[in-house]
Amino acid sequence: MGCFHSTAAREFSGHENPVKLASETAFSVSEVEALFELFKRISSSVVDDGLINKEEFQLALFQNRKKENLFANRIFDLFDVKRKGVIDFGDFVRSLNVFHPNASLEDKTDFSFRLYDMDCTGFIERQEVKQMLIALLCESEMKLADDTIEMILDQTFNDADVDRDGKIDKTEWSDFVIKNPSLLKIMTLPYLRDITTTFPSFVFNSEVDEIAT
Amino acid sequence: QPTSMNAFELISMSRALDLGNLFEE
Repeated sequence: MGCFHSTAAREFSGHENPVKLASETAFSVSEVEALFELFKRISSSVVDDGLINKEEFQLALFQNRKKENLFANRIFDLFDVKRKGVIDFGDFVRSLNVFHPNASLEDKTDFSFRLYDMDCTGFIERQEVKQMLIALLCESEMKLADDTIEMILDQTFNDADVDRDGKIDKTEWSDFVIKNPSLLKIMTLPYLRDITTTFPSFVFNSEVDEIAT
Repeated sequence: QPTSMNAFELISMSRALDLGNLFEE
């Protein structure tokens, strides 16, 4: 656990305490504090209100605040745990925690299932996957004939939709990602293992002395 | 070759799904 100077406490006023967040995640207190520097940078990039809105999120992802993107919208909605239309610091840290190398495979599988269950029906449906595939093709300016897209969808559902009901349920998804582990590559950010060395620019503000635990 | 990939392999190539971009200056 880390001790926390009053100046740093002021720094975090109005935000969840990093010692509490560290106790609930795979991050150390100093890593939570480093994430706070990142959070401050993103949350003040358009409106300096201590919250990340969708424009700021898009700006951070694409360096373009006006770039609407299906996937960015979905990730934003999943990070916006309290459904306020903005991401606060606690949501930011807890959501990024799933991307930590030490986070459980189950948490990563669950997050990725919710990510692709665009309509929140509890199933990943063929139409949703087609919508995402077309969005990816547009984003990367790749062109595929419609029957090629249908062939890819056929093959995907042939592999994933074991009970052939036309949609992928949570169990089928878990089995599918076990057979295709590369699908969870997006769910791990290796440098979250030690942000304080990978992002030294965030450390100089650090005011939390980690007491050896 | 896209046709040999499953849809999710293609979808996961989206820039928006690489949250490492959040950390870029």
